[in-house]
Amino acid sequence: MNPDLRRERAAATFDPELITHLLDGCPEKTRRRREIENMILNDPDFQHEDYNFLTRSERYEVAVRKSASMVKKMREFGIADPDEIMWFKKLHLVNFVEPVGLNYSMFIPTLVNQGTTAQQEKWLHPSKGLQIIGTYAQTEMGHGTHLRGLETTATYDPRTQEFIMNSPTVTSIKWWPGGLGKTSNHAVVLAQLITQGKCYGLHAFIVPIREMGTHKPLPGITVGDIGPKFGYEEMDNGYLKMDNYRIPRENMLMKYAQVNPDGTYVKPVSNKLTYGTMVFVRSYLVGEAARSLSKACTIAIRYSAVRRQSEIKPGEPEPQVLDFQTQQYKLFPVLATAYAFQFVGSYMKETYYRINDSIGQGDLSELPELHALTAGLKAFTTWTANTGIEECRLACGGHGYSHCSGIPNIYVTFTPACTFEGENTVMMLQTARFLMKSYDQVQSGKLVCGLVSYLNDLPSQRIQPQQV
Amino acid sequence: AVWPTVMDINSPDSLTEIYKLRAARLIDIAAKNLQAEVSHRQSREEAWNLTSVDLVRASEAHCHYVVVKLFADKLKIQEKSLQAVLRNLFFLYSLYGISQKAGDFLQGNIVTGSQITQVNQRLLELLTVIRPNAVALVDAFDFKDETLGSVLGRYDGNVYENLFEWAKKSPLNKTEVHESYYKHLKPLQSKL
Repeated sequence: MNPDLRRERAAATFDPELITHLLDGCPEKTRRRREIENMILNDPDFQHEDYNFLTRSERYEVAVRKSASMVKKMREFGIADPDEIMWFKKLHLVNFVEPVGLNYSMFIPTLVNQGTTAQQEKWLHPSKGLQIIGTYAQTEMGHGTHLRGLETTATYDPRTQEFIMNSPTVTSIKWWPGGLGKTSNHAVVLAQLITQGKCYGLHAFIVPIREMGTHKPLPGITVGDIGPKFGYEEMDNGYLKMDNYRIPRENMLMKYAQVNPDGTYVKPVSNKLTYGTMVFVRSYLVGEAARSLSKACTIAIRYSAVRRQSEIKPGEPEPQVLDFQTQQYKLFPVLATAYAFQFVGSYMKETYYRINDSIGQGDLSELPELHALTAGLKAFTTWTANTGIEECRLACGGHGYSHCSGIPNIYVTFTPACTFEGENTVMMLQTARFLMKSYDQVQSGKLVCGLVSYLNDLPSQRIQPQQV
Repeated sequence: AVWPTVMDINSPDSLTEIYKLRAARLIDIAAKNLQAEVSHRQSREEAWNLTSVDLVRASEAHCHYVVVKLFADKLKIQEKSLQAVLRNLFFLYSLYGISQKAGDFLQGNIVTGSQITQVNQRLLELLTVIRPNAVALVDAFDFKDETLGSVLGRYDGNVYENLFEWAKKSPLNKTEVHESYYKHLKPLQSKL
């Protein structure tokens, strides 16, 4: 052990283990997490060459191989709890991503949130076992966060009881979905539903894209990788073009909205329910912001305790870089932010599951605030974390620019969170819509509750004493 | 509007209140600007676009308040030995935010100029207070070296010898002389 780090640990005024338990939730969760981590670390199937030394194609190959062995091991180790799956994946992914990731983070949750029981029975089991490798195709080359602008169509044909999936323009080609290029054989496709000559807006459809067994693209499907990117090199972000491609009526996810065999449309209780998966992912991204920022902090603060540089008092040995006030001013607010976001991340997870349960019982009253809160906090935490990770990289001096530091990979793997699942500025404006609605409500004399209840006390809202 | 408050920089509740007032004020401003734009313009959408910078600021302030509030709430349920450490982090986070966004807090008299001076002074004191616990606080995140993927951030701190070993494994070092020398440089050199 480096003597400086040894001394640092001896000087602490508290036991880090107690905070580890707090961050995990309880000592038992810490124990279980470490148990899973050790299982993986000692498993030769998970050993591999340093990603930094591999070409893009090699990285993709290693990532797919590890994903395949991960599924087998999760089954072998009996890992099913969502937290445990996350621990399992996080460890062996290090600061990288996996081509089958969206099958678990998007395809399966969408199936559960928006599929009927029959649809879940048909597709859930094969997707958990990776017979079906699913992804989530929403973003198009010319359209992203503004969902109503998406051009892909699903036109219902009552004669054959099929939907005709079509990419009418080049800008409507699905673009970016993770794992779409070479890995997935199915996709949840978000498309404008058209039936009986009328458009009913965005709905979700299960679209087979590659033939089971041969993995070749199906007729009417053009699919491939979108090319090199700033990071995520091991991920085959892909494109998908559908040319009047027919799927059975049963492939529309119909938990909330339905299309009857004759083509009549039954509308959902709330059009916000299609957003269910996005709200889930956004609440998860708040936790990811905490995680990535915590990692960058860990690296920069440990290294700043090891690195000795220049002098504070002439003639004295080089001091630890962490003893310079400017270094502390760079890193400690970022450390405090990482802790703040850890607590927000766990709050968001609890809140999402609580409100999702009440939605399941038909109570949608908290959905608008949850939608606004996840949008705003996703933007706020990812923007701040993005800046903080770069601050940590710079605090490591020249070595921060090398992949030996690990921070460039943390940065390029995290920074897409500022634009995917809703570009941050648009997210903030969605939150603003909810805030303005709440403000107007208070102005009209009705009190608001929840995290915006402070608007009830606005001085300008109080009935001003009128001149008699 | 004047916002009646006295900030106590040693009280999590008082600091949470300060963030709440900042959010309320920025929402109030955005709403009034939106209403003014609506009355000038034909469409509410156009008015919305012309108020969107204020609207984003209001949302950011609301989110910042939510983060501070949740952090303060977390302090209330901690055992004594952790209280002090987490409180210092809370104060650092919330005071740093006031310092960075001082303009928002000074306008509307939520805090005074001398209070901002006090905030900045307390901030620097907190750096010294946190310094002895910095390494233990990142150890508490409990990332394994394999998860961090970093030679600089190794738990044992043996950075330099491992940095050299790491570099030696780079594919470019597989051969002492890269083949490109024989293909491109040697022919050139032999002609000189």
